[in-house]
Amino acid sequence: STTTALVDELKRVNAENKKLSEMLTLMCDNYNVLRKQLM
Amino acid sequence: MDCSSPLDISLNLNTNSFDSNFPAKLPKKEVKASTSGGVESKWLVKDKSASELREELNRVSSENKKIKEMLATVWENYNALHHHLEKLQSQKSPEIDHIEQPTKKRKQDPEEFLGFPNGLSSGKTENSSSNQYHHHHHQQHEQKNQLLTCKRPVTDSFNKVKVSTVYVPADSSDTSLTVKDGYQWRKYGQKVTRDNPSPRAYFRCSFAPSCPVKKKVQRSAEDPSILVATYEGTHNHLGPNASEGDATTQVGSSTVTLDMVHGGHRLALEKNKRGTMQEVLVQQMASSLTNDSNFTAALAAAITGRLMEQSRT
Repeated sequence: STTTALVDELKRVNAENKKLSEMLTLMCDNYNVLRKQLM
Repeated sequence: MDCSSPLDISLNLNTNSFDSNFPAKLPKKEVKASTSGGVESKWLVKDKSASELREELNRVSSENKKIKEMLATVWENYNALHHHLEKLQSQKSPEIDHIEQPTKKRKQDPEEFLGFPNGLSSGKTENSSSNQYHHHHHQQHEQKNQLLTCKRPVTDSFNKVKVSTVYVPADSSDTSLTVKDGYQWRKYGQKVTRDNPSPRAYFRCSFAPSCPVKKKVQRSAEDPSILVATYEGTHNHLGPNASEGDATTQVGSSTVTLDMVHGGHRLALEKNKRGTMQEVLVQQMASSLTNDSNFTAALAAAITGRLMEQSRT
């Protein structure tokens, strides 16, 4: 059961990582749009 | 970040300490957590020991933390850049910016603009009872909210609106700030500006919201007998009195100036011009008639006949 809990937690953190990465990508895209406007 | 200082537009993400495949420099399209694939396969290994799983969990968690830090940094930089851009824009056209603020509030859904994945958007993740999860979840939600607060379509503010200005003489006792231009307007605001003791009135075309044209009317600071009407945008319909020379049909030119600031002087000049023109016309007619021998003869005959009649009576 410990292993199952760990695997579940790992899944959750991993999914969160993925979403945060996507957010970061979007944020970077938006940042670049702004930067191009300024240049 | 202080916007007045020369703005450093690099993101300065400390990626050296980050052991994943994050880009060292922006822009980069692909940002991926390096463990996504690796961990997945490890879940499937049934005989994976608990210590190894813990180790993996720690590693992924630390990676998670670093991504969050990066995200916070990007957000800060984005915000700074955004403020800087807004400042520049307001310097360019402070009045337009001020008026457009209410419309900016009616922005499109920021999540839509950002295109967040649905799972994150709704804040739903896998179920877990651990405190760590709740902490992470809360942090993530907070960061998402932070991100959302700074979002709006950056390209919208770059749409150019055609602006034209019209100067109209007005009775100084008239406080209605009405400029008759053939269109119907709905007043939606009035404010006192720093540079002018007279208030400025804001109007929208009565066909709004389908017609985007706006009008600002204010007395000239130099000459209060002149109303300065500034039109923004182009009517997408015909005016009720289109033939009356509506001001906004001249929108093509950036500024239409009917110089009536020195009205009296100008009118006197106009009168002089007209008088001179009439004199010249009369002289031209006289010379052309005297050069015409038939006309001279007819005139002489008429005068002679008249004289003869008078002498008879």
